[in-house]
Amino acid sequence: HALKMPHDEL
Amino acid sequence: MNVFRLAGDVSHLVAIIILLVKIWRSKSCAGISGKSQVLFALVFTTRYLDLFTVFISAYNTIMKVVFLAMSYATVYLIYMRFRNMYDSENDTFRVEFLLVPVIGLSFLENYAFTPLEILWTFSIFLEAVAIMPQLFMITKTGEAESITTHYLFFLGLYRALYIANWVWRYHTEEFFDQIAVVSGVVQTIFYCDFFYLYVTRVLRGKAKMILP
Repeated sequence: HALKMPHDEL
Repeated sequence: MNVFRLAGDVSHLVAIIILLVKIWRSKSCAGISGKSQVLFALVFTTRYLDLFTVFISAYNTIMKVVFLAMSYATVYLIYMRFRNMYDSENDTFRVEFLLVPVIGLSFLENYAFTPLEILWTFSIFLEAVAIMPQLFMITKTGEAESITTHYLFFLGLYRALYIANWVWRYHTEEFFDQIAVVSGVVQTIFYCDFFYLYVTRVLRGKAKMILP
């Protein structure tokens, strides 16, 4: 469950 | 993008528009914490620095620019245009008590020890507590105009919808942003007490929310 970069949320 | 995320963003937008229009129409920022609004402007500024480094989508870029512009417009109205109406005597929350731990935490717990990532983490942690001066002000004066409570309601709704969005993303794309989720849940908890008062008082047609 690695974080997907870049941050795509506001 | 899913329906929870979109509805969350729209709620966030509605909250900010409600506040901006309220101040503009009434030509007053009475009952509004300028400190919370400065903190939100700082949140958007430090989080959206990636406007200059990555392109995610037109939606993402436009929303970021709109949030930035509206948060600065709100701060301008409170501290410049209608500063005579600014209730500084009741806006006495000590912001340094929020900033110092938030700065410290963002250096300790982040995804990468780079300036942009530390600032992003700072913005996530700061957003979790940025509403505290506003809630403190309402507790201090013991009341809030109903339009101010509508603003807080949509802000809290945005947070709740983002949690639904994370549950959805976890199950559909194995997405899990631990920093955002943990601070997002903490942030949502701050609104629970307010939600209760909002439903029991404001939605029953009271012009003001008077604290018990």
